Amino acid sequence: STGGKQRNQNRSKAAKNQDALRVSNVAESSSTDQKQACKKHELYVSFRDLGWQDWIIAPEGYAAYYCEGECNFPLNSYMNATNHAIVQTLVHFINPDTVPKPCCAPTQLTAISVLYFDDSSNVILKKYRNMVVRTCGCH
Amino acid sequence: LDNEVHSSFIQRRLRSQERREMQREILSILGLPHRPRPHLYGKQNSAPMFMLDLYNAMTVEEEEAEGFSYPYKPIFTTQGPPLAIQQDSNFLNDADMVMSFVNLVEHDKEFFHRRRHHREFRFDLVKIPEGEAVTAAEFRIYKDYIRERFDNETFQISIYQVLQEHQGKDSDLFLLDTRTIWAAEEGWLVFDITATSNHWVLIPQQNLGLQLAVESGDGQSMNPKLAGLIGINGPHNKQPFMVAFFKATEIHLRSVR
Repeated sequence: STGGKQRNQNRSKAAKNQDALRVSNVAESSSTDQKQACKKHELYVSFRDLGWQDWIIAPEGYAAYYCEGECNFPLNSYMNATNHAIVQTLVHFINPDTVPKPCCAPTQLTAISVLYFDDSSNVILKKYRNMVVRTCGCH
Repeated sequence: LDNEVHSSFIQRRLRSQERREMQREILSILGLPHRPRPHLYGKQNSAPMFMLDLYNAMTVEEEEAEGFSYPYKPIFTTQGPPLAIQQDSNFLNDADMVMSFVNLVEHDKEFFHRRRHHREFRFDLVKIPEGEAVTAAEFRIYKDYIRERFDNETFQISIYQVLQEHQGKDSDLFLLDTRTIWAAEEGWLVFDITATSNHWVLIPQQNLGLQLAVESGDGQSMNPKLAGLIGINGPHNKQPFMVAFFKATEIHLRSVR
């Protein structure tokens, strides 16, 4: 319909603006108690420490990573926030008790390759795709 | 700042139980049922050195782009296992796994049936991890420079797949490849055995190995050693081996624990 819809739209727009304002107010307050922001942390896995250097030829170990930290509003400060994270954040603000905030998780993964002997002293070079975190972000 | 360890992460040595758990987890990620215990593992042997070249080439490759390419053109080089270098023949850029196989023939049996020298090679392809298909395979043998022959002398080297063995007489052979080389040349000879390897993977009981024969320029059968070909008794970094490239045919999912 035309008029009615128009009026409805105006009203709903005002209400929405009101909501948006409320959301951003709530958001502001939560960003003040900002803990560690979501980012990538290194965790080095040493094959030598595991006593495996006799059968693993390369690498000596590898830099694994893990993602840790808060995904606080405004999300656009996280270069890696996925589009969905913004939706998740808004719905979280509307229903904070039931809908969780976006979580800090990998947004890009890379492969690593391992060179090792098998039981028969054959040598295996294997590529493991999506094995290591390249970037973290808010999902 | 990026490398600071987050406060919730406690830095300490793993207890032995935790270490065993960690090992089990990583073995499961690597898709290994247990930790391998190779009996003879010389990292300076020809195959591990060749594979380490591949690993280094691939690691460089991974830094640049997601890919794994190994130039498949047989390369006759003058020094040890060639560095796997980028070439336009990115024949195997999506290989998930490369595997080298030790030659199982314990000693060079120079057969001299009816004036025909040849040398045998066997490789056990049964140990290929589940769900891998051979996309290419090659047999590599090193040729040394030999002083005793004239530089312009040539040898013809032929590689055969053994189809059937017979008691007391020559085996049935299928010619895979022939190469004519100069006596003065030195380096790795590479023979394509892709079809044979696929056949051996599909029908392991028909894996009767390879045979290598050498003929002098005037067609006489000759001892491969006199042509400078290094066998199982040669220096470790020049011993013959086989290498195969694989593509995963299924996604490896870890079992639920």
